[in-house]
Amino acid sequence: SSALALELSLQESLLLKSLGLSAKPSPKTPIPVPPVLWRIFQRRKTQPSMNKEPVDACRVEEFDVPGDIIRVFTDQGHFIPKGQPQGQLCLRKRLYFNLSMLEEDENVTMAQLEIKFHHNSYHTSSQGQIFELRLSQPSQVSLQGMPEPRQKLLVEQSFAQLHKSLLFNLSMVARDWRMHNRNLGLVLEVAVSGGDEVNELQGLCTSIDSFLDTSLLVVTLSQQCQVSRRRR
Amino acid sequence: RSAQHPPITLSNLCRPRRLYISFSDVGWENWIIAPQGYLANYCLGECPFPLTAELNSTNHAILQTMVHSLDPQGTPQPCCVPVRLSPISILYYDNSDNVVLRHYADMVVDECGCR
Repeated sequence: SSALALELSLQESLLLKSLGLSAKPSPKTPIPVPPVLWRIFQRRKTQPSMNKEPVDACRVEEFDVPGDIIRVFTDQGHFIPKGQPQGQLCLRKRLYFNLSMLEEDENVTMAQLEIKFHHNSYHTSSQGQIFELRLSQPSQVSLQGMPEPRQKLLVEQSFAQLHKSLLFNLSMVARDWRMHNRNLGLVLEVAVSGGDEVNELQGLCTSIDSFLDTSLLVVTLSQQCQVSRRRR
Repeated sequence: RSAQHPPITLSNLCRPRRLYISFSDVGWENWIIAPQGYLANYCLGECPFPLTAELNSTNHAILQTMVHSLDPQGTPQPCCVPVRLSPISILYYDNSDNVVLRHYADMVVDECGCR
């Protein structure tokens, strides 16, 4: 029976390897399935399997990019003290996504950052006041874990209202993390400006307290798919 | 020389047979989120002489059955194997507890053939 158990274990590890896994996962604190992944999964499940045209298993139609693996990474970064007031800084947070799970032979074809808030801020902002969102990439991190002043600005956008969900294309950044094997994360800042009264701006800042979380959706093309695409 | 084979009927010709794979049966229910199982199927059946077009045979398989009919001991019949497979998507937790949706090729047997 021990020989059989050993053989079964070997077979299992061979299959897990072909599925792209180093070991059998055992999730400790399973997170809820992101709705976008459920939607894609359900849509694929309902597609008839005997179509005249075979489904391209190496393309993610929903995003119109090549790929066969879609991952959603949760943010592991911490909030950063706001420090000296610069305008009215409401939120400052380090974003960190551990992409080390990606295998060597996977190519990143898309990376999309989602910043989520509990609710829209339509009712809180008044005329003339705007939210400013900045996303930057630190080039160095100090010993205290604080980003050094040298930062590359990736996104700077102003909004009259903040929406529940904001999406940003970070494909180039994710490819850069992979290529240089160096991921120092990102820094997210949200500020308000344009109001006359400090109290008014502080009131607007409280609407940012509805900040929920961020996640990074990454689409990759595995070696297996790259070979089959070339063959076709 | 005559081969000792049971009579060939339509029911024992090479074709896909129903096989439902349940991920809980292999102890994977903790990390595979969906599906809980799927209809994978398998191929089983005879590839007798003469091979017909319905058996999805290759020219090589046709010749092999001819040789087999002349020398049943020395040459086996062609094998009944999958010739068309389709992919499925699996939603699972990886080794870092991230949720992953992956499209896997060659998971479902759609057609079998004598090869």
